[in-house]
Amino acid sequence: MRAVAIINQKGGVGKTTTVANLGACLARLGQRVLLIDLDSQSNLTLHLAGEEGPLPGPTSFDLLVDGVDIASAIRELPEEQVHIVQGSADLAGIEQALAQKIGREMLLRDALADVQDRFDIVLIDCPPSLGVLSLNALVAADEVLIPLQTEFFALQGMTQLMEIVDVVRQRLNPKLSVRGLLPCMVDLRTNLAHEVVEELRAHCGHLLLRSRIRKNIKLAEAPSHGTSILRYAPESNGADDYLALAAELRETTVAE
Amino acid sequence: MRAVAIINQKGGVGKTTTVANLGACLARLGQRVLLIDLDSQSNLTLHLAGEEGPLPGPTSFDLLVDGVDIASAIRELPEEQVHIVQGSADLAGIEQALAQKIGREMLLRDALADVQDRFDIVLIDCPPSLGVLSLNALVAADEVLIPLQTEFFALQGMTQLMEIVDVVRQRLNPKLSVRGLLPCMVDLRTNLAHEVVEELRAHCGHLLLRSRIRKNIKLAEAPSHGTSILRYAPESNGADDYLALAAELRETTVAE
Ligand SMILES: Nc1ncnc2c1ncn2[C@@H]1O[C@H](COP(=O)(O)OP(=O)(O)OP(=O)(O)O)[C@@H](O)[C@H]1O
Ligand SMILES: Nc1ncnc2c1ncn2[C@@H]1O[C@H](COP(=O)(O)OP(=O)(O)OP(=O)(O)O)[C@@H](O)[C@H]1O
Ligand SMILES: [Mg+2]
Ligand SMILES: [Mg+2]
Repeated sequence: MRAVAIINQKGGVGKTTTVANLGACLARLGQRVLLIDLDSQSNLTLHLAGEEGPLPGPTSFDLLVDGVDIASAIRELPEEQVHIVQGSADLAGIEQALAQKIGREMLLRDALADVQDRFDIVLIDCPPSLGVLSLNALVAADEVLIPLQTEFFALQGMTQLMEIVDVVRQRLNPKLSVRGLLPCMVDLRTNLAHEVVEELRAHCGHLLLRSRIRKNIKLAEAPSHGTSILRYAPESNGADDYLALAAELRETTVAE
Repeated sequence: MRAVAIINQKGGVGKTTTVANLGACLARLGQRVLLIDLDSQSNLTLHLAGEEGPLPGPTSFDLLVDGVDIASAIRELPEEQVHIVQGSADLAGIEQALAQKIGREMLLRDALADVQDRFDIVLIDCPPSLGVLSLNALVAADEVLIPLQTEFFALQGMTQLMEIVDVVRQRLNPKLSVRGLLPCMVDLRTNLAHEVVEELRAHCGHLLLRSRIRKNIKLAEAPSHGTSILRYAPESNGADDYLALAAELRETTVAE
């Protein structure tokens, strides 16, 4: 099983949209997919929860704080052919809840060890911060996928994030590698987008994925219907772009 | 002196853009303005730092953790006619740094007490979370201004945020009131924006400000020049919208 942390401490860059839609696309390509919602907003849970909304039962908060058996926290979303560990508003207080816990950054890694054979890939949706939840994701992950907007603030946070990834790799998780940077909400009609993409290519060209997610109103509408882009607008640019991303990520070279 | 917390735990909704530009517009209207950057990304500092970038000296981290004299942390930005307490990457570790500190939510309120007579208004830029930094902002503030995007996830976080504001008002800061909800990046060409504005009007119409900030590429370009919209594109929709917001907020009824 591969574990991928979708992370960027800058807010509103497309993390949740990427986890929801990439997850659905990988499932369409035949992968057994588990999604983990680590955000107190539970946007991922809401995005894919469908008509009936979030399901009862243990959440990612219960998993980390009370150590409930992960199998009891996994919910099936049959229409999207994925499984999910839902988020919870309680996650807003996670820093205090875990402050005294020994090895607090390893909790998610240990929980996921129990489902290694059940899934092919796990996607972890991180909140917009570099606190204990994002650290849990980085320790549990094999790879890091970094969505970013093609706007001025995109480059500012990269340095800090890369430093944190390096520290986690040295101290807690030697297998952690950066899979790539994913430009999201790209609108190439503006000069700003071109300038930022050029600057990304100059600073970290080797990390830029081939895939680009274009700005597409259908991607912003899909969550209000509780579905992925594949079910909401299968012919849209949004569906095409996320299917292309899923194909690119399937190419992972084993040697990495 | 009035203190306003610009807050929304949803990421990328326009908090920093609002603090930077509303601050510059209030200064243009003759107010003595202090801005506080509480985000570890220091996007507010970068937005207004101009050519030479962030200035040396104490930051908001030093203010909260080491209790440095606020006067030593205040920097003047003469081109924008505002003063600022800059952010710092160290803020990413603020939860641990303040975990054992008695009255850790009151630190900013106490620091600001020393400059009550020096400024007319303080705007506090919050990170996209409801941790100890946002709590410091809510305890120090008289009013809360909530920027939000006209997209599906906008309404989801409102309930949680309002609950936190209520708890802070009851337990820590009885004067705290919600000044209003500010729709940002509004693009009324899409159905989604109309739907969300209608839903906001139905759920919390009395809290909606009259002002709207339209989507405007000049607002996204201004930070890469280190200036407010007033200096970068004074004739743009962005400048008009933030000047109108500044005028609306000047109308604060004393009786509130
Ligand atoms: N390619 C796209 N085109 C148009 N809208 C998009 C696209 N990707 C995301 N969005 C919209 O932009 C907003 C921000 O996206 P999203 O919530 O996925 O970001 P995030 O990084 O998860 O935010 P947060 O930091 O709050 O967790 C949402 O309203 C979403 O619907
Ligand atoms: N009205 C607008 N029109 C166009 N672009 C905008 C507008 N307001 C903000 N932006 C751009 O949208 C992005 C998000 O805005 P901003 O960084 O101010 O949000 P934020 O809420 O402070 O984010 P965070 O949660 O990360 O602190 C930025 O790239 C900004 O330049
Ligand atoms: Mg998200
Ligand atoms: Mg911000």
